[in-house]
Amino acid sequence: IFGGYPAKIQSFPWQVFFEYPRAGGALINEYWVLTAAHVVEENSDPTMYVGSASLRMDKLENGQRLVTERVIVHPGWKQGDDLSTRTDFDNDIALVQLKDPVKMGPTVSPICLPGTSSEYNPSVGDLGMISGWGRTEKRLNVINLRGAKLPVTSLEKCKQVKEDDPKARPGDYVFSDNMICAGEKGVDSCDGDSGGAFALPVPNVKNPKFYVAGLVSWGKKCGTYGIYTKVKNYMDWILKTMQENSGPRKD
Amino acid sequence: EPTMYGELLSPNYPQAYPNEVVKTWDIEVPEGFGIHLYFTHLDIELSENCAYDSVQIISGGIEEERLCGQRTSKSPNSPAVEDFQFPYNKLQVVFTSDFSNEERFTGFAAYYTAVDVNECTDFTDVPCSHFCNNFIGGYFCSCPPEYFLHDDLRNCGVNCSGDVFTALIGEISSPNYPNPYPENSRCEYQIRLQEGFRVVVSIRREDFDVEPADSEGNCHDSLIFAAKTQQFGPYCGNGFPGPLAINTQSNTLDIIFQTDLTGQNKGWKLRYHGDPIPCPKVITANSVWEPEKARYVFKDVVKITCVEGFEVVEGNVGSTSFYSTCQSDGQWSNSRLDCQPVDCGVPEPIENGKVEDPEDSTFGSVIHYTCEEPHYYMEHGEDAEYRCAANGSWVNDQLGIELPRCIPVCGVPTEPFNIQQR
Repeated sequence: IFGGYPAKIQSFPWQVFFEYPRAGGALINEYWVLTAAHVVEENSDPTMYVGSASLRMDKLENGQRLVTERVIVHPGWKQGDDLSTRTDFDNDIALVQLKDPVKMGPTVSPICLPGTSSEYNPSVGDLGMISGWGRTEKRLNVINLRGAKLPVTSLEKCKQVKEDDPKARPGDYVFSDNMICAGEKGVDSCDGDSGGAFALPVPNVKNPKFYVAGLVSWGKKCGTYGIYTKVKNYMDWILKTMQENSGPRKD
Repeated sequence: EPTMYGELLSPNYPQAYPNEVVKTWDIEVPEGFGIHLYFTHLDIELSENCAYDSVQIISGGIEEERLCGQRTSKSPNSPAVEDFQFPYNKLQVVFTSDFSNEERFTGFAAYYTAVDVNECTDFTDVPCSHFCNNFIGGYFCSCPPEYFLHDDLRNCGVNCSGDVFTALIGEISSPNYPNPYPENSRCEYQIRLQEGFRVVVSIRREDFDVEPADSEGNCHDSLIFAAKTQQFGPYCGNGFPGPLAINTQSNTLDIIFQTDLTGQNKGWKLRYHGDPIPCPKVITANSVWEPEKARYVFKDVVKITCVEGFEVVEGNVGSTSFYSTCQSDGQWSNSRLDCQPVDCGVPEPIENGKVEDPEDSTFGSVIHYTCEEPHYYMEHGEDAEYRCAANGSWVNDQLGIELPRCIPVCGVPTEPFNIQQR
C-alpha cells in the first residue's frame, strides 16, 4: 500500500492474508474468500490467515488459519500468461472455498457483496478503502497491515499512466468495463496487495457498512493509479458458483 | 351244613316225654330260603303261658312262638296241627319239660322244609329301587330302559352326568323333562365358557317342578349351582324359588341335580348365557375413545386418540393413538399407556447463536433463538420464536421446523479506519 497507514485488523476484519504468493483476499462469508485470479491461478491450495494485522507467526496463530476446499477461477480469466509480462487482467477474479466455516468476531467478519441496483456502480469521486501487506514506498513488504483511503477515478487515468520500465506497449494492455480505476496523490495498492478488497460504503443505509466494490488487480506503476476488478459485474457468477458448490448448511 | 328239610321229635316220641328235659334243635336252611315249620303232633302239658312244659321257636334271639297243650289238625287235607312260615334261614327250637308231669304227654313231632323267600314281596322294605325279580333262593334287581343298576345291585340310576356345555348360549333340562325325572339319581352338568365370560342362569318359575322340601325345610331332591367361589341353592319345590337371573361371576359352573327314591315331579329347564366381563370406562381429558360406548365388555377394542398436544410414548416412539382391548380379566390391555403432554425436548442448538433451555418444553411452550451479536444476525428476521407443536417439534411460523440461521454481519468493522494525517 502506497500512501497508507498502519491499520488495525478491526478496521479491516474481512482482510485475508495469502501466504504464498503473498497476496490478499476478501472474506465474503463463512465459507468463501474473494480474491484475484492471478493470485491463485498457480496455487490450488493456498494457505490463508484471518484475524491478525501482524504477520508475525505468533500473532498469525492467534488469528484463524483457513484451509482451502477448492479454488475456482473465473472462466473468463486468460490462463497461462506469465504474470511478469501479462497485459490482459480482464476477469481477474476467483473464489476460494474453505473447508471449515470461519468463526466471526471483532477481528474477523465478512465484507458485503454489491447489490444489484445502480447505486452499487462506483462513481468517480467515491471514496473507498484498500488494505494489505504489500509493497510500500519504503519496503517490499510489511509485517503489519496497512490501509488507505482513495477515490474512484476514470479508467482513462489508469490508461494514461506511463510505466517506468515498460514491459509492453501501452496499447497492449487490456482495459474493460470489468475494471475500476482508483487512486490519488500517491495513494495506491501495490505488489502483494492483490486480491484485497476495494471497499466502498453501502449506499443509503442508516448504519454505515462497506461492500467490496473491487479487488486489487493490477497497475502500471505503484503510487499512481491502480486497477481493481469490478466485483458488481461478477455477482451472477459469484452467487451461482457459491450455490453450486454449497453442501448442506453452506451458502 | 344247611339242610333243605328236617324232622324234630320230642324225646321218647311217640312215647311220653320224660320229666326235666331240655332239648334244643338248631335249624338252618340255605341262604335265600325261609323255613316252613309245621307240627304234625303236639301233645304237651298245658299250663298258663306254657310255663311248665313247652316248645319254643326262637329266631335271632327273639321267641317267635311258645307252644304247649294239644292240637289237632284243622284241615283234613293237611296233617299239620300248627304251621309256621319264617322268612329266615335259621331257627332254634327248644323243648322244655319240668319236673312233674302227672299225666302222660307224648310231646311233639315237627317237620321243617326250606321254602323260597320272595324278597320282593315278603318284606316291608323292597330291596330294589325299581324292578325286583325273585327266584328260588334269591332275587335280583333290574332297571327300566335308559337306567342302569348301581354297583350295590339294588338301585337304578340314570346316566345323566358328563355333559359339558361350552357354547355361549344354551339350555339344559333334567332327564326326560317335562316327563318325571328319574329317582335315585345324581346328574352333573358342566358349563365351561371361555375366560372373559360369566355364566348367567335363568329359570322361569313355571319351568321348575322338583319334589318340595320336607317339614324341616330339607330338599330331598335338589338343584345346586356351584361356581368357582360361590354356591347357589339347593333349590326345590314347585316353582323356582331363586332369583330371575343367577349371576355366577364365574366362567365355569357345575350343576348338580340329586334325587332320592321318591317323587314324581316334572323336573326343570334352565337357560344360560355367557355374559362378557366388563372393563371400566375411563374418562380422561387428554384422550378420546372410539367407539364411544356406555359400557365396554370383553373383546371390545377401542382406539384411544390423544387430543392435540398430547401423545403416547412407547419406548422411543411417540404416537397420537393406540388400541386397547378389554381382556378376559376385566382389564384393558396397554393400560400402562397414557396420553401425556407432548414434550418437544431440549431445542437444537444453532451455530453462532443460542437458545435458552426452556423451563417447560411441553406442548405450547415458547422458546427464542438469538444470534451472537453484533457479529451475527438472524437470517429471517429478528425474533426466531418457536413453539412446541402437537407433533413434538419446535415450530416457527415462518420456517416451520427448520432451525434459524445466524449469518455473519457483513461490512461493519469493529473500529473505523481513521487516518492520522499530519
